[in-house]
Amino acid sequence: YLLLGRWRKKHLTFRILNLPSTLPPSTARAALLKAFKYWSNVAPLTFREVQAGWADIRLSFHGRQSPYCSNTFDGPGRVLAHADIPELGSVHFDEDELWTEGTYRGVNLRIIAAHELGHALGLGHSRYTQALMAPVYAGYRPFFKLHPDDVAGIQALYGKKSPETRDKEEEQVAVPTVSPVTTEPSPMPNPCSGELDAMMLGPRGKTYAFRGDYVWTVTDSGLGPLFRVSSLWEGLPGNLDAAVYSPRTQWIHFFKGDKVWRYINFKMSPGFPKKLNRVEPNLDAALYWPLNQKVFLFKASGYWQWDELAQTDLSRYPKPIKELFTGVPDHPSAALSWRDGRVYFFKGKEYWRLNRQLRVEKGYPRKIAHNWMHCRPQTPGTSTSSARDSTRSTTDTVLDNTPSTMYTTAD
Amino acid sequence: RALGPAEKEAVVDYLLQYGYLQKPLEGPNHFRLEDVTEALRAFQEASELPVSGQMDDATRARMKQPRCGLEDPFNQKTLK
Repeated sequence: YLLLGRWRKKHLTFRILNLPSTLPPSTARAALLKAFKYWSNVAPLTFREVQAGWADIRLSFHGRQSPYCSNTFDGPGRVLAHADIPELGSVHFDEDELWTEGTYRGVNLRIIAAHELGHALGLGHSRYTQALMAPVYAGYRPFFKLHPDDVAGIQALYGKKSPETRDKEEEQVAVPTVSPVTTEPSPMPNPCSGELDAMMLGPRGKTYAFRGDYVWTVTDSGLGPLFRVSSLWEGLPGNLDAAVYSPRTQWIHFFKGDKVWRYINFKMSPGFPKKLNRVEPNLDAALYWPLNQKVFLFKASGYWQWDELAQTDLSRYPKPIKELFTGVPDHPSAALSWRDGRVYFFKGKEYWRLNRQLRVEKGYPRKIAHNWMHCRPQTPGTSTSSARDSTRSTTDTVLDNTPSTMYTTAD
Repeated sequence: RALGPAEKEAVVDYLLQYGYLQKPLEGPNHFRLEDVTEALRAFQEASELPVSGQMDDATRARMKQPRCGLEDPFNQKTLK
């Protein structure tokens, strides 16, 4: 074994920032929690999960692009994951791998996670090719356990697990070394379903799509990984009604039920969430219109026009959507003003594009899954024309939206 | 057989990426043949392959296997 560093404490927190789309969330979580257990079984270490805020060890999945990791991955195969040594704590997995559990197919998430946690705890690569800390993945082993070299390495760093530590751990039966999840997240959505709760053109021109408890980014070359909403915007619930970012104030407003949350980037503004009192609850959609720098809120067949910085008399609202936005449906599920200067409305699986006169353009509605979420249509041979016409690159990464590729069933 | 330029570059990239070859501190990556041979020997030994310092099919296959992105500390010289 090789020692690369060590934590000055033995009771560490961890946070799972997002999960792979190839495994049911509960299976992926169980694999990650078990990976911690391999190490806490042989050394006086405890790992406590936190759902928000800072954590010593942070696990996440990203692909060829990542806003927070310069060490990008290389697609399926070759590099599977990487991690920082103590006391940095980041552990990254390649989201393009076929992460599996309980099968020889794909790459076993539990074993790779245990390896990367070895690095995050201070171990380097082992020369024993059968050791967990060997650099090359030796494949799925149904009765996997640590190699003596792995155990010797971690105990060289943190000592042996003495009986009293074990007793102490037993005492902590109320708080096990790896606390189970408190809230079972809603099932991870399939972006290829085309269904949306909200869409937002956020800071730095990033397009965010919200569905259930999850959010993902939409880029011209593909989709970002799915994150839990609360992982990015701490304190924000899922199943949102609407989301809107205003470049004028830098404020992001999220709406759900009779409440409104305000963030600047990912930090909640003091005093929020607040109760909605001058517009109706349970909004459908929201957008910022750069031409008059106002925020528009939509519900059913009506809209409100809101000046964030002035006392707006909203008593004359709601006004009929159709008066201003010609040709759009009532009860939209989402709306946004996009980088191309046009306004988009989304409803069900379809979307409408409006010109600068706020009139729906010819040839709409079109399919969200096909033109925004890069999903290949069911019928073979049709080209992936770009919904936003020339603004999208032709080398689209398409998601195969046949359900089987979204989940690998564990045996 | 002699390595083509593309394969030679791929092998050198792999040995560099995983710590078998030390990136020279000054100037571009011109490696002496003996440096590459020594790095390849270290990789073959660590991979429990026949240690020849030459590229062979077993070594080529091993380099294609899925692995962790962190470096390997198996070449004593680069480890120092």
